[in-house]
Amino acid sequence: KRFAVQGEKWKYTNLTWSLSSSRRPSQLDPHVTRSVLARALDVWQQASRLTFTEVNSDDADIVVSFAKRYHDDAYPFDGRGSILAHAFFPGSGRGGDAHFDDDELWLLQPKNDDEDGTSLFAVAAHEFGHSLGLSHSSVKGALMFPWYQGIQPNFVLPEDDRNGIQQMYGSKETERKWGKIPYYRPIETPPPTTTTTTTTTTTTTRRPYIHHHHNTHQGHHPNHRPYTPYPRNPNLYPKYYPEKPSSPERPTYPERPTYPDRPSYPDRPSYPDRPNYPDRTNVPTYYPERRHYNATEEHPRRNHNHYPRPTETTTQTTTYRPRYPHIRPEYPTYPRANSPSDPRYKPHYPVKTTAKPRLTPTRAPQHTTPAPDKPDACNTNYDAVALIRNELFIFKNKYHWRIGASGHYPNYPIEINRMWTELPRNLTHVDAVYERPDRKIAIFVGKELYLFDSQYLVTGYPKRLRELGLPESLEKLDAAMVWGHNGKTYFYSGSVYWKFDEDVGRVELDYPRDMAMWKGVGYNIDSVFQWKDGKTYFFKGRGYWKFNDLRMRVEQERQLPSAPFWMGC
Amino acid sequence: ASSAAPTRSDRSTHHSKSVRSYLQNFGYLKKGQPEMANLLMGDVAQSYEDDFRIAIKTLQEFGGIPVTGEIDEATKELIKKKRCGRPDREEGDIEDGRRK
Repeated sequence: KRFAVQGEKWKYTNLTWSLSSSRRPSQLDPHVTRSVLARALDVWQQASRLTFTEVNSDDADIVVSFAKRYHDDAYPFDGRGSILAHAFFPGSGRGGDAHFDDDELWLLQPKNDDEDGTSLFAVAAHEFGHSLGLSHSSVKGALMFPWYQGIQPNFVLPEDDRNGIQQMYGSKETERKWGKIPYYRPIETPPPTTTTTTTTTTTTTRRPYIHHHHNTHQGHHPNHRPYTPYPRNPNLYPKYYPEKPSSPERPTYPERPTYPDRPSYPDRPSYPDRPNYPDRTNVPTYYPERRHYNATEEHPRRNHNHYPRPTETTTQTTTYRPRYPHIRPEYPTYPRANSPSDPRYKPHYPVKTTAKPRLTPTRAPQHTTPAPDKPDACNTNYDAVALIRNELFIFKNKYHWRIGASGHYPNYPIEINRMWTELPRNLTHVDAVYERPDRKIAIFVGKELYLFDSQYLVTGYPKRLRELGLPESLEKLDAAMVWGHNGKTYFYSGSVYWKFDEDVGRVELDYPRDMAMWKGVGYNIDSVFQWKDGKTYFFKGRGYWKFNDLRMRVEQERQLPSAPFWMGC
Repeated sequence: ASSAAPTRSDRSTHHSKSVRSYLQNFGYLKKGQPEMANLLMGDVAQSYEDDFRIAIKTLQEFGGIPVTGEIDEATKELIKKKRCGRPDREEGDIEDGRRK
């Protein structure tokens, strides 16, 4: 029985926190709430080298928010009672955040526990343990014990929790003995002159790091000031506030290049006149004139041999009718304007080259000036990217590009529903596309899934997303792929993802899960697919990440621009 | 008339179902186990029964109450207690079954 370290930890020790501006407690005073949260963080600060600074931004490391029931993560609340709150382990985006059930009756001042209500301080201190990387502990009385135990008036962090946090971040004593350890996030004071520092200046303005030394714990220090969080009075602490840098002049950009005039084209070749059609007067008719038979005459149709065979000598005066009416007589052939012998011959189909297929797509046809609503291949993000029949399809708005072994197909992008005609006629975009293991093509448009067997819509489709086991509230998918690493299908949307069981046709039960699992790609991706090289590529905005399946993280933090590599711009 | 009033086994089945979802939510039992109702289907039921019992024992041990493997009063009280929403066992955080 001892504390448990989950595995994730913060890379630095001067952390920031904030109370979410959009999800505040509906029944508590925000100012008093913030002071209780600050005290809960101080419990961990006193026991380790960590420091916590409140900032007024939702970009803080630890964002505290209050929500009810389902609040678009994998841990819905359940109203008053039972589940009180939860928090995420350290990481980017949602990592470190703590969510509290707004249906609970939160107590801001510790009272004795037999009354109704739950101490916010006790629960916050526990959740911040998760935010720092600690899992639940089975030691009864430990702060990280999963069940609520109330709070003692003179609360001191139990030993089990102290051991846990000091194993991860070191203790204050070591800091006093050895000085600051490189885990401290440097305070950036940019030199005012170079333009590149403009961006770092931006960083600075976003997060002035002020080393507070909280002494609120006892609250009875002779020169203790009441806790007045950020922003502080700059006159009082001049040396902590760097001067606001004056923004440098905008750089002047060179004039746009002027394009050369269009080349004048040679006159169009004159074609011979159209041939006039042969006269039709002596074309044999296929059917005899209709004859009327009076009552006494025998009607030929009544006895079956009323059609004399050509070999039979007949004395009838009806004209000869061939037995196979659908064979037409030969018409004169027209001079073919573009037969190979004609010097003006230009083949109208792509000429197959025998060049070796290249892995990287070739340049998109530059000479085509896109139609006004067509996306510019070299300056766009993508709605979906998929490998279908070993060819790369890139979707944007209602168009798509197609890149085969010999590079870009000419005359692309074309409209998506020219290839998949049974998609909605007023299609504006697709959300996700992937080729299933059974080689059918799944195209997600909003809340619907269209399944195609090559170009043909499979009966029973489109289907609603909820039929796949996805939540009714889900508006759309961001991406879908079959992950080569384990051959399973994954759906992505917002900050969560699902694993889809192709055999059952529904997502697996213990999903959705948080996107933090796919380290480095963040939330709200545009697309993901498995390329021919067996690597996984995530797309977001105009860039992409190459993903390392074994290490479950992107190969490099910075995105690479998509246009040069995938569109050959 | 008997179908109208829940029988003892119905009540225990219903009770087990809420306990099963509690065990699955907090990481003691993997989600997606076969439905409780067809427990009588041979050894699958038996192995499931074992998993279920092991999960209850693990919960009782973690919660610091007597380990019986049964859904006794202490276990019911523990399940009703207020608690954190994070699972107690984090296997669920590992993709494709690899342990950290």
